[in-house]
Amino acid sequence: GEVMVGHDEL
Amino acid sequence: MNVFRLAGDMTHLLSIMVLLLKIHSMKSCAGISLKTQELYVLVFATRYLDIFTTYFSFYNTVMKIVFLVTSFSIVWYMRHHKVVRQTYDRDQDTFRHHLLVIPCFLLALLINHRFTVREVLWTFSLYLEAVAILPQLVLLQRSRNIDNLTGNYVFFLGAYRGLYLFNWIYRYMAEKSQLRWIPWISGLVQTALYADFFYYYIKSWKKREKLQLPA
Repeated sequence: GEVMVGHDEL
Repeated sequence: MNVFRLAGDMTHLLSIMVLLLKIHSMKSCAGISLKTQELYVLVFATRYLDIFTTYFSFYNTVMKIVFLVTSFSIVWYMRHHKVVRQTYDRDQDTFRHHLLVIPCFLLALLINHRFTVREVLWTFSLYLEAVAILPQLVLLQRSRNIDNLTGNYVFFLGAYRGLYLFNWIYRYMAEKSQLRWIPWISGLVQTALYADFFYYYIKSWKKREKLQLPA
């Protein structure tokens, strides 16, 4: 899927 | 990953470890709100759906699994473990937590970054996390006797989002990241809800007294 902004955070 | 983000994640992890330590070593969940723990299960389950679809890093995947597994197991212990569940303050933990879920979901439908299932659920998880501590704070206020592990658990849990605020400031300034009002404002609200608790926690720590919140 497409990586959304900030989704690398927990 | 910057130092604030890492410190935030480690504080979050530490809070969960403290709670598990209390449950495992004392076989007690006295002073812990099951309502808040159930809300966290919902927060993590809706936020970490992307665990199957998007790979960020080994760190990211492991942390997501840890948060999911630990939140589910805490609720399981409080509901089903034959010793632990008897220590649950059922009569004091009366916050109607379902009433937080619906407004957060409606808000996520209205105010989101993009109207997709994943993004709406992600946004919902941020809104719900911001207020998920409320049943726990109400229970603490009703508790005449807050043990150290419970006090430390809530302190680390509050400190984690506070450290994330610094992470967002850093990312915005150093990495020229976009404006991200939804997590920023949610995180600010979440941290602000702890203000009162932080005040009494630090005061009792300085005076070496037992933590007690005014009713």
